[in-house]
Amino acid sequence: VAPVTMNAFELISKSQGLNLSSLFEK
Amino acid sequence: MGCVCSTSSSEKVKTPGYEDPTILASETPFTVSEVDALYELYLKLSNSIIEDGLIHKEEFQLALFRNKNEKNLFADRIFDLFDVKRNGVIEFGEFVRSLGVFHPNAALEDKIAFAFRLYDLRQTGYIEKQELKEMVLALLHESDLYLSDEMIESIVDKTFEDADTKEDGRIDEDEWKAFVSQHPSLIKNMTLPYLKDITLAFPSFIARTEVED
Repeated sequence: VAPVTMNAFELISKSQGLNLSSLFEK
Repeated sequence: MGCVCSTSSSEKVKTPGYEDPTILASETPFTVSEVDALYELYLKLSNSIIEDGLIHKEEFQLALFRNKNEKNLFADRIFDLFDVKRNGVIEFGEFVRSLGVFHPNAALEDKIAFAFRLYDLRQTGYIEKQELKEMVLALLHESDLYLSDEMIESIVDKTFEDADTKEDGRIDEDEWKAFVSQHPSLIKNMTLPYLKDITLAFPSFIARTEVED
């Protein structure tokens, strides 16, 4: 089911490009 | 005839953009030990492809995606915001000051402002509808998800209905602040709990310094 009720910023904030915790992975 | 040659690790490993950890700690939520630990991480990232002690975009992408050729709109934006001098590389001071915004103790307003600049793709001072659509498309592409154009338009329109309270077709910083206060989860990714434990994650720099001192 498409997340049509989700706001666009919420969707965007899930991007891997915004997940800086990856920088700390060994 | 005596030659006083320093062998401390902190002198051996200075990179071109190295800055005094005491100063960086005074300007950020980090302690001096945490800045030292971040330097350990910085050295690793900044020498992963080009061994010049500066973080290039490919190195940043490699750390984020394990793939230096991955193109990602958001990683590009983060890189550009970290690269304050706009010289194509992230220097150590830029790295620490920018990561400071992601510290759990950093001011909420700094996190909100950083996220606004992130989403203001063309740096006009506003988040425009076209930019928001572009970001949704980038996210869908990255996730291999498909939504029809009508659905995307519907999501973007609904978001603007909620966020663009002045109804001028763009979201300004005040509207963004108000929207985030209603939806705090939107800046969840602006906090990295990991930064509180950075000295545990990268203890070798500190341990080595103490031994040599």
